Order: sequence, then structure tokens, then C-alpha cells
Amino acid sequence: VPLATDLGYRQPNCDDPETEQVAQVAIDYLNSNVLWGYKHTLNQIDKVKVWPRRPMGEVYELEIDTLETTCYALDPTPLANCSVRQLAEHAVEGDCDFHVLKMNGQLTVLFAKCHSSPDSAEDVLKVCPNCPLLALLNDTHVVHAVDVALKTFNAQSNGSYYKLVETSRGQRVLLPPSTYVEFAVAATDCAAKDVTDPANCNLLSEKQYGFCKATVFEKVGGEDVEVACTLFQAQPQPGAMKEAGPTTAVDLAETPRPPVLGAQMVGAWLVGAKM
Amino acid sequence: HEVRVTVGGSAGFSPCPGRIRHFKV
Repeated sequence: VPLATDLGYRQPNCDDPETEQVAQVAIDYLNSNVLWGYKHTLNQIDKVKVWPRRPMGEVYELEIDTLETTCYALDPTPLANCSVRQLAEHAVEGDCDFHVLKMNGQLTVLFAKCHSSPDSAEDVLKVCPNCPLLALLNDTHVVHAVDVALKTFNAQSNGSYYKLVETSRGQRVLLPPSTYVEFAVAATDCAAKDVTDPANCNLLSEKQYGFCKATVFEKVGGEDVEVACTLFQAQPQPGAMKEAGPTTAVDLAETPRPPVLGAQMVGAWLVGAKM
Repeated sequence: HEVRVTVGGSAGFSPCPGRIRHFKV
């Protein structure tokens, strides 16, 4: 590894096992702390600088490109089993900056900042001219589809009444005319069959999340709804630190909420920052 | 792969960015 003594840092190869190990710790940290959207996987290490740290250790400054997977953020499925969202599904990339401390052989994330953005419509249509593009999350068809799908799911449920946590994806499909949505739900203290006023139903203190995929087909005089939800057995603990070390700290209060229906399905999230 | 060479210092050879694991968006 070349040393850059005059610059104060060294620059290992982006594909060095050393760099990749640090990047993987960063990705694991990201997925352990992200509270909305989808898990992301490593796509490319853009830059790496390694700074000496006083009194001991080194700090890796990494720039990483990620890709959205199809696993919801709170899905306990290991990242290795999550599929990358393909270009035809309208892929979403993430640009991340990490600072990772290596001390006594232990890696600790000190800082993480990511910004996600969908592929351009032009690029998607280049690969797949008829593929549905991502719609705005506040698109009336998307909002309606989620509402109808959740009502359908609750009407068929023998268990808890589920409330919407987040709409994570929406696509308008031209043929057949329909709207495809993905959204997260959480169980309440109400039984689905007994609910008269959902406002009186509260999320359980020990959250039980689920993730739904639904399509609402437009028909003359009505609509057809197909909805399938996966309820997660174990409640993941968002923000639970896997890394150890006295300098590790995460301030979840700093974690922004999901993008509130912006002009694009774009989000940025600051996972934690403390040195 | 893009290969960057830093000149005018001892930073030397820095083969970054690394490989693309899936596809570029």
C-alpha cells in the first residue's frame, strides 16, 4: 500500500480485501440503522483514504455506491439473501460517505451519510421501453391503491388490525391499467374484525412489522385488488448497534424520517455522526 | 475500471474506484 506521508493519509486499493472488509462493515451498519425504505447492498467503492488517528488506530474515509435491494429495511432477511432491484424495476442507487475507525483490529463506524436516488426515467426506458416507472408516493393512484390494499388485507385478517407505516414504492402500470404498490404495516392492539374506529388502535409497544405488495386493477365499474403481506416474526431493533467500542455512538434522533412525498422518490438519511 | 495516478507527491498509485458488483445506475 503506497504511503502518502506528505498528505497525511494513505490510499489502499479500492478492491483490497482490507478496504472491502471496511466497506462491508459500513454497509451492515447502514442496514442495521436505516428505519425506512429498503436495504442497500454494496455496488462499488469509489474512494478510500486512511488517516492515522491519535493516540492510536486509523480512520477509513470511504465513498461507496450502493444499490437498493428488494428487502424492506425492517425485514430480518440477511442482506446476502436479498435481490438487487433490477433496472427494469426502476433501480435506486445510494451514494454514501463513511468514516470507520479501526482500532485493536476492531471496526467501528463513526459517521455515515447516504443519499439515494432513482435511476433516470430515460435510462429505465432505454433498457425496458414498456416498464412502469416509479410514481410519486403522493400520487393519488398510489395513495388510493395503498388504502384499498390495506383495507382488503385487514378485512381478510383474523388477527391484529394493521396500520400503515410507510409507502415505499408505487408504479402506475398501463397494461392492464393498474397501480402496483409496496408498503410497510405494523400491528395494533385492535383485532381486525372488531375495529370500528382505527384512530383508537395503537401500535404495539413491541412492534410487529409487515411488508405488503399489492396491485389494484382498474375495471369498468370497480377495481380488483391483489395484496400479499409478509409479517415479520422477529422484531428487528432499529438502531441496535452491532459494533462495539467506547467511541461508538448513534443518535437516532438525528435520523430523518422518510422523504415526505417530495418531487422525486429520493431520500437522504444521516445514520449517525459522532466522533 | 478507471485508474488514477497521483503525480507530484508520494501518494502514488491509487486504483480507485473499485469494481462494479452489479450494474451502474
